[in-house]
Amino acid sequence: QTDSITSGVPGPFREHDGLKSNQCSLHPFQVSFHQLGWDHWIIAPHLYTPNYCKGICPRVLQYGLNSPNHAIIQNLVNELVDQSIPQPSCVPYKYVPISILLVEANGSILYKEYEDMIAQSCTCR
Amino acid sequence: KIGQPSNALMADAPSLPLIRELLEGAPGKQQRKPPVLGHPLRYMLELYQRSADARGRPRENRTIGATMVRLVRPLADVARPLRGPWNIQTLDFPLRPNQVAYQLVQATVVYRHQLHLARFHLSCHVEPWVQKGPTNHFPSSGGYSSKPSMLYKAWTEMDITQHVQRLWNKKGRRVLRLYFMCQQQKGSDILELQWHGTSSLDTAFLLLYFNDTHESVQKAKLLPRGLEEFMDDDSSLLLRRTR
Repeated sequence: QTDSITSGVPGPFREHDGLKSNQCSLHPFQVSFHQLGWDHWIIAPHLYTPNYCKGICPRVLQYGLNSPNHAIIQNLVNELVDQSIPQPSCVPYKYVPISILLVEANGSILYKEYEDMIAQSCTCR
Repeated sequence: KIGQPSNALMADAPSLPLIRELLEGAPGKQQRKPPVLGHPLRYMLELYQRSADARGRPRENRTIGATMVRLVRPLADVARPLRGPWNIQTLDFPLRPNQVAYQLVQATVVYRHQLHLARFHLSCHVEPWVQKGPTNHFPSSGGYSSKPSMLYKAWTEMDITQHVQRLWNKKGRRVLRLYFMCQQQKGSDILELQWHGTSSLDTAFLLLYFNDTHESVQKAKLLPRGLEEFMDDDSSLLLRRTR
């Protein structure tokens, strides 16, 4: 039961019940295809919002973070067994696709849906 | 690596699928062919706006029915000698192979059914070229469903999926040949008609609709038999143990 574990594991999280600002979370981020150097073959859209995940993974992985069991175990290993084993990382959990209108090398115009292009949520794993 | 050309940047990580695809598909700046302007580009922009929102997110209610649509330009337009009231332009469309993971689900030829050439007002339609027997003669296949184009009143969209699919599975170089046939509306002979002033892009272009079979194949592989029908969008939920 996580209650028994948390009472035994010291950490900043125990002091605050809510999420701290530096904890793993989704950060909005927008670029233009011009910045990526792709504007000479991408017609639309002009702007692209990939977002990104950043933050530390709390010692106790709340249910909302959708972390797999392995992440909990890796945390405990880092804390109780071997600190050279890294804590779980804050990475995207869910993605959504993006539609792109582009010009191919032979001049054809292509509408294409690319999967996993926008991070929609984050997890620790 | 600011300032380096983006292609060089991408070369560092060829193993990532998207980047590899971009390396193969994206034209380099110097190689870029002039963009297809005019009706084809406007048609694709309209199709894009109907299928994706301003941020590029695919619309939930999109009716496109495919994850990839390619607009193909005709290779050449050859005006055939006059024969009776008809004037015929031969249009050849290259059917280039795709990445393996895409399957052709629809093919539509979009053409101008009303044409003004010089002082002539013409009505036109398209006939796929079908080889019948050792001597190929003028096709009269018909039976293709047509509808007014979503973009221009003077244009028509004709569904030629079955015809193209027969060609699609052939080996070697595949070219779809269409006849673009015009008749002066009053039915009299057309004299001195100057086709050559008309670019084939002004008369017809081909749309090929593909679906990405890769994802569905992967999902089918991962799931034990009999579970597929329970599969919903959140497939990873099905595979994870609840805590």
